[in-house]
Amino acid sequence: NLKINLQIIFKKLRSKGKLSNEDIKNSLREIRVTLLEADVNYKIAKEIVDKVAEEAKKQNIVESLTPAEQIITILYNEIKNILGDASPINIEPNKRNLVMLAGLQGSGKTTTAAKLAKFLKEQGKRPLLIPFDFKRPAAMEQLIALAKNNNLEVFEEMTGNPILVLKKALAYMENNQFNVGLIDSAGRKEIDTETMEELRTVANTFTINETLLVLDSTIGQGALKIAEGFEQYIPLTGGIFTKYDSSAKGGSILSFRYVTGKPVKFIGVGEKIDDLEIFHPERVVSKIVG
Amino acid sequence: KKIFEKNDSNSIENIEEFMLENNFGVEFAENFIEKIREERVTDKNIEETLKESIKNILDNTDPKIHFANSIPAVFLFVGTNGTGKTTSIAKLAHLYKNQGKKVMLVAGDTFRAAASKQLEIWATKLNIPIVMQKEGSDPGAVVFDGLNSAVSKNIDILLIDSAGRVETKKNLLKELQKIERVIEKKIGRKPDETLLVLDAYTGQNGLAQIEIFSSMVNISGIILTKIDGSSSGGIIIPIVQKYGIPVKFICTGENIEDIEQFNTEAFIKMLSG
Ligand SMILES: Nc1nc2c(ncn2[C@@H]2O[C@H](COP(=O)(O)OP(=O)(O)OP(=O)(O)O)[C@@H](O)[C@H]2O)c(=O)[nH]1
Ligand SMILES: Nc1nc2c(ncn2[C@@H]2O[C@H](COP(=O)(O)OP(=O)(O)OP(=O)(O)O)[C@@H](O)[C@H]2O)c(=O)[nH]1
Ligand SMILES: [Mg+2]
Ligand SMILES: [Mg+2]
Repeated sequence: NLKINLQIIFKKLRSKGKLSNEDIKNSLREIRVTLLEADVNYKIAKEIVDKVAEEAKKQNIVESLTPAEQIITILYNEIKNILGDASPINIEPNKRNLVMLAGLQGSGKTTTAAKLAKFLKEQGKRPLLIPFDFKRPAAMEQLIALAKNNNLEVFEEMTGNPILVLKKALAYMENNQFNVGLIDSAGRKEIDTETMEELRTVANTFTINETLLVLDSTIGQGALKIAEGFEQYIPLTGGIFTKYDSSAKGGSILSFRYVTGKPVKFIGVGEKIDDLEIFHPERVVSKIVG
Repeated sequence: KKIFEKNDSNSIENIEEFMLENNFGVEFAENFIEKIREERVTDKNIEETLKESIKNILDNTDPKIHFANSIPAVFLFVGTNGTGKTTSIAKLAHLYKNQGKKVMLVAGDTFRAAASKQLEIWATKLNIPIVMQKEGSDPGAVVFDGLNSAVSKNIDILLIDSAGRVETKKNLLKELQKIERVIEKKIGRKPDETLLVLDAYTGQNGLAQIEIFSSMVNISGIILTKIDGSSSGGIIIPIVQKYGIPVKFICTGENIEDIEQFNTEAFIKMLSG
C-alpha cells in the first residue's frame, strides 16, 4: 500500500521536524515501484516521478506537516492529468453512424460490441451489430448468439468480400432505420501489416464515426507499442479497456492515453451484457495506486 | 527490444530497461541489479549474466508432458478469458493426432456464447470426436460425459476445454475445483496435466493469475500463447522463478500448426532479439 509505505518513510520526520533529501528520494522510489507494479510503462513512470518531484519541490514538501498525504495528492493529480475525462460515443442524429471495434486477438471486441449495442439501445438509439470476423471459427455465431440472447439486432449476411459486406450492411441499416452500425472486426496484431492494411482500407472506404481500440486491462509494458501501432493505420477516436474486473491494476490505460491522446470511453467489468461502465478517472487512479 | 540496442555506456540502466520492458517486474530487476553489483560483474558481462540467470530459472523446471500408465490421459485447460485455451486445444489435438494418438475433445465451456460451437468446428476440421452439451449445462456434467465416452472408446488423450475466468471470481475458481474433482473421481487421479493458458502480452497480473489459479487447482504447466505478437512473454520469467511451474508449450499464431514444445534456448534467443 503506497500510502502506508510513504507514511513509514516520513515517520522519522517527526523527530527531525523537516524532511531530508533522502526521505524525498525514498518516497519517489516507492512511487516508481508502485507504478511499475501496476503495469505503467517504465518510460511513463519515469516521467510521472519526475513531475511529482518537481511539484513536491514547488510545494515545499520538506516543510510539510502531512508529507505522505501531500505527495499522494500530487501523484493522483499527475495521473489524472494523463487519464483525461470520459467522453460519450459520438453518434450523429439522422444518419447511419458506424462504430468500429478493433484490437488484438481475444481482447474482448465481440463481447464489447454486444454490450455497446445494449447500452446504445437503452439510450434510445437503434443499433445493428455487424459481424466482421471472417476467420475465427464460430465468430459470427458468437455475435449472433449474444444478439439473440439479449434482444439485439444483428446483420447475419457475411457472403462476399468484406467491403461488399459492409455496403450491404449499410443498405440494410437504411432500409430498417438503424442509426448505429457496430462493426466487430477480427483480432489482429499491430505488427501484421497485411491485416492492418485491411483495417485501413475499411477506414478509408467508409465514414466511420468512432474507431475504438479494445484493449485487455491485463496487458503489460507492451501497451505503448500496441496503441502506437494501431494509431499508425487507423484514426482512433477512443479506447475501451476490458477485463477490468480482474486484479490487473490497469497501468496500460496510461500508455493508451499518453500515446494517442484519445479518450478512454468505457471499461469492461465482466462477461455479462450489462458489465460495461463509463470511464471514471478517479476509479482508475485508485486501482493503479492501490 | 534487443539487449544491445543502446550504447553500452550505461549498461546497468540498459539492462534494467530491458528487464522492465519485457515484464520481468521491478522486484526481479532490482534483485538482478543487486546481484551484478555484489558479484562485481563488468559491463560487458552483464548481458551474459542475465541470460545465465534466465537459463537457470527455466532449466530448473521440467517442460515435458507426463502421461500416466493408463488411458485416457486427461488434460484440462484453464485460464483467463481470451488467452487462447480453445485454440491451443485444437493445436495440441492436431499435434497428438499426427503422432498416431486417438484424441477426443470435451467442450467444457458451457457458458460463453458459441464456445462449444467454436471447439466443434475444430473437431470437425481435425476429424476427431467431441463431447458437448447445450449452452448453460453444468460443466461438470459435460466433463463426466466426456470421461465416460473416452473410456468406452479407448481414447489415448482427452483434452478438456473450460470457460475463461478472471482470478478475482472465487465462485468460478470453485467451479474449476469441482471439475478437477469430477475428473479425479472418475480416473482415480488428478488430471495428468492441468495447463494454464497464459497470454504473452500479460503484465504483472500474470503473477496473480498463477498465484490464485494454482492455489485452487493443481497447475502442472503453462502454455504461453501469442508469442508471435509484439510481446516477448517475459512475464514467465518471474512466474517460473517464483512458482516453479514449467512452461510446456509456446504458441506462435492462429493456425493449427502454430504450437511447439517449450525450449529454453529458443526462448532466450527470441527474448534477446
Ligand atoms: N471477465 C471479463 N471477461 C471479458 C470481458 N470482456 C470480454 N471478456 C471475455 O473475454 C473473452 C474474449 O472475448 P471476445 O469478445 O471473444 O474477444 P474478441 O476480441 O472478440 O476475440 P477475437 O475476435 O478472437 O479477437 C470472452 O471469454 C469474453 O467473455 C470483461 O470485461 N471481463
Ligand atoms: N496471434 C495469435 N493469436 C492467438 C494465439 N492463440 C490464440 N489466438 C487467438 O486469440 C483469440 C482467442 O482465442 P481462444 O482460443 O478463443 O481463447 P480462449 O482462451 O478459449 O477464450 P475464452 O474461451 O473466451 O476465454 C482467437 O482470435 C485466437 O485465434 C496465438 O498463439 N497467436
Ligand atoms: Mg471476436
Ligand atoms: Mg475458449
